[in-house]
Amino acid sequence: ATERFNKTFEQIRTNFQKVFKTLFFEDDYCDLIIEKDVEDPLEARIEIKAQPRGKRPSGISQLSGGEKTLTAIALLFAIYLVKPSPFCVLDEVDAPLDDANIERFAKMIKEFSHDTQFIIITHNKKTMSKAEMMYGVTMPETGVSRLVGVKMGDIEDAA
Amino acid sequence: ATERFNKTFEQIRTNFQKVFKTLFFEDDYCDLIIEKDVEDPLEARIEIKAQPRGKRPSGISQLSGGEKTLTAIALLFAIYLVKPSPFCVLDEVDAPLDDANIERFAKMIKEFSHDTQFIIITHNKKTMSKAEMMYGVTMPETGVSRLVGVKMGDIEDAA
Amino acid sequence: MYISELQLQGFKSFAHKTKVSFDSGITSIVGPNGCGKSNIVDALRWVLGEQRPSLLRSSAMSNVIFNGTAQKKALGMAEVSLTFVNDKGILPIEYSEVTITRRLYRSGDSEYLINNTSCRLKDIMELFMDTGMGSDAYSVIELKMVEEILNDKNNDRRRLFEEAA
Amino acid sequence: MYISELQLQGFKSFAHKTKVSFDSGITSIVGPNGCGKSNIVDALRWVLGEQRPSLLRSSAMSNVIFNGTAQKKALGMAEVSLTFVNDKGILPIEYSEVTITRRLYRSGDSEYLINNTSCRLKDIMELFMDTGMGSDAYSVIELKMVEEILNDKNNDRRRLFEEAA
Ligand SMILES: Nc1ncnc2c1ncn2[C@@H]1O[C@H](COP(=O)(O)OP(=O)(O)OP(=O)(O)O)[C@@H](O)[C@H]1O
Ligand SMILES: Nc1ncnc2c1ncn2[C@@H]1O[C@H](COP(=O)(O)OP(=O)(O)OP(=O)(O)O)[C@@H](O)[C@H]1O
Ligand SMILES: [Mg+2]
Ligand SMILES: [Mg+2]
Repeated sequence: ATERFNKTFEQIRTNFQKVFKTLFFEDDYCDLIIEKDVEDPLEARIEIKAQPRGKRPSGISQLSGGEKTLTAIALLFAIYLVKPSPFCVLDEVDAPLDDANIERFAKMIKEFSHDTQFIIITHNKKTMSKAEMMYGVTMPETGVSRLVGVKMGDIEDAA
Repeated sequence: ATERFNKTFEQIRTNFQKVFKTLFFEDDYCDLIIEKDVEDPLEARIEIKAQPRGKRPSGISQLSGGEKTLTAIALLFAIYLVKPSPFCVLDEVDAPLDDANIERFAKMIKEFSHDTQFIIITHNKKTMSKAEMMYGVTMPETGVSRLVGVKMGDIEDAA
Repeated sequence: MYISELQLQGFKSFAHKTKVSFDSGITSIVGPNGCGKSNIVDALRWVLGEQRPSLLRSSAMSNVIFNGTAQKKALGMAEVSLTFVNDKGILPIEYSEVTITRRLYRSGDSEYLINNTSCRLKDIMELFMDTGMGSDAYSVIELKMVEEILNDKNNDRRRLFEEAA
Repeated sequence: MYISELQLQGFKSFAHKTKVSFDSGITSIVGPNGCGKSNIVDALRWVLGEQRPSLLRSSAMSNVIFNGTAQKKALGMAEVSLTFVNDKGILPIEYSEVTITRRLYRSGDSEYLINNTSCRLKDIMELFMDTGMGSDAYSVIELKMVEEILNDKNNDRRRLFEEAA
């Protein structure tokens, strides 16, 4: 079992570094490290190291709200890529991001969408515009949801 | 001490209902209820009841992300109003809100800004435009922050 | 393999029969706060066999059934169907399209179906074994998880790695 | 009473001396991710006497001192000053303007000043007694608190009510 865990850990680590560099900059440093010298190796913690844009934070707790979100998305996505699941749902993960990071996030999704099916819930016009298909959900009657197909041209007022 | 607690509780409850109705609709039901019949009355929990826009959720856990955020803001603000503190900082609390709710949120802040000083951190253009004074923070040199004064006219590219 | 259509009826705020078709690439869902977007995500988790009400933002599983509004009475049943296109033959079944259905009645009875034939939950779980499609293996990423995976209380981060192994 | 100016130097990402003037109504702070907006909020908590590093997103208090970048060396001290306009005479002091200052050196020494005269932390706390301005009584509302106050683990909600009483 430890054999399999270590193999999966290495795969996630490689994915994490790949996704992290697409979301931040190519030469930014990041890593996943298993704690050494612990009593019970099966409970050893996994530490995240992330230094976006050449900064030197003393730990991930010093990162900003947007930097934490991108780092967590990179890790969650790295774990997702290890399992062969055909679809991935993202529910408003782009809310804390500024315009530049939304652009990078949407580009990353577009790149991965050749092998993975994405369902993205968002309020942001830049993210919604990357989709091939788009739905609007409304509540014309209190408490009862209705679905409407939205043409790409209507994006302006869909937010 | 219980005497004072009950008095404060009633004040927070009145504030909560007032703020909740400004953020949602005038006739929406909301309340704060102290648990009855508990062994230790000093540990009795406080339950939040919230039924936005005439819906009947079985509890606050069924509310949507945006409805939860507005309900929590109403409660945190109701607690803040009980203490005479002169300033209130809001750090990106408008991120999960859609355009209509941002408008309502920004209107509420504007109304309360006669007695309370607000410092609002946001990425949203509608919220930033309600301010009398605005600052942009940038990082021209990696890792070193700089402050720039922003004129109201420059809002378009400040997000 | 990808999902082509989701059909909901009586599930949470979807009182009426609603069909959502998905693109094999990116499908986006937009709309105001509280209108039902995350309820669609809950429907996906549910039809794939999710048994924990807390992951569906509910205290009891019966809360997924439409519980009425001021104008409309509560319904007695929730039904969700999900159709897959089995283009790469990943599912151990000879059809090119597979539809799974889950129903729950107020009485507490539940039904599961594969291509309109009644079956057990175990059959659906076996169908998806090793395809990564079982209810906890597919992937939903939401903002709440960001704080959880970074704070790493009770060594949760390691659990996620172990689940993937 | 309201705050009119905040001055930072060597505090987190603010290596250079920076002055922020506030309006008595609404002041908004905008800018890209990671540029230093929330660091300004941390500076406000700190100068008001905050003693818990965890509330300043740090593991140790010395982490609030600018710790350098690839181009710039770390600094040896962090200093923050906050100026109040005492227009309603709420503060028990005869001046119409009051400035408090806090400094921290790498050595661990810290200094507090009121209107440029050295004092103890206790003097600052006494100045603000009952004005709601002590470091835990002023108010910062952030998104993380939304989940905490709604989930109510360990009866946190009640604690907040008790603190206000
Ligand atoms: N069983 C049910 N019957 C009727 N309505 C329900 C039921 N369960 C949940 N709801 C309602 O559905 C609404 C929540 O919808 P949902 O969480 O999908 O919103 P959303 O579109 O994701 O919004 P946001 O953008 O704020 O996240 C709530 O207002 C809730 O009252
Ligand atoms: N002592 C320090 N010295 C230098 N830089 C620091 C120090 N402490 C924190 N930082 C840096 O400050 C940055 C965080 O800034 P902050 O949290 O204010 O961003 P923000 O503008 O709020 O961004 P967001 O919009 O993403 O929330 C981090 O990148 C962190 O590395
Ligand atoms: Mg939602
Ligand atoms: Mg921030």
